[in-house]
Amino acid sequence: TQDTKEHDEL
Amino acid sequence: MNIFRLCGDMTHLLSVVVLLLKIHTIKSCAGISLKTQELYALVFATRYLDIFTHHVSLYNTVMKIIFLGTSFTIVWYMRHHKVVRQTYDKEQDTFKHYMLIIPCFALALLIKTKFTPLEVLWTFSIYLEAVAIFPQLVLLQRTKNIDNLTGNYVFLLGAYRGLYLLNWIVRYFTEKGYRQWITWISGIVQTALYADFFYYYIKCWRNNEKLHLPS
Repeated sequence: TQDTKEHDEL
Repeated sequence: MNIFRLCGDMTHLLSVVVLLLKIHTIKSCAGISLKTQELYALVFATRYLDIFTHHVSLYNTVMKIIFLGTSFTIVWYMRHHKVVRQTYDKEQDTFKHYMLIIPCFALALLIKTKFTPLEVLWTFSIYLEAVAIFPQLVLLQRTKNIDNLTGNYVFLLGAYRGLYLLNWIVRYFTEKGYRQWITWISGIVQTALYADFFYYYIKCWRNNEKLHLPS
């Protein structure tokens, strides 16, 4: 699995 | 940023305010697990290592500083404050940190998106946050008289996770190609850990009883 988003949550 | 994400963050912030109110104003940390608080400090310390290198928004940066500062402040109060530390239920708070830290770190080495130090530590923080409430839940179960502030603190923490789930659902349907499996699965596990607590919290609240958990 590849996560697509940069870490933009806290 | 959608409304659920904002409400989730605000609920998280409110939980910290409630805890600090108890510790700073009432000068008591009875019923609060130092183990859980230390794990949260470690969660934020490992997750927000990117605070100066990875800019998302002013909002994110400010919130990161708040969560880092308050988590270490709470640990300091519980460990070192002359009055507060005497109210800590040390004998009851027996959970061992390493039982959560080691498996989470091992899992972060195995399942992560990129094999870089920052990325592995970020993933570790996500796994650790999911289970960090565990010592607190064990302590609650051992506590005969759970005071309102402690009960509300745990309730707010659980609500924050629930709101994040709703935020992910919204993002999934509104943002093209958005997926983050590691965060989602950890978040579901984390929220599920509160299910039992929520059940008794709401039950006691509806019956106008003081919160107590069956042991």
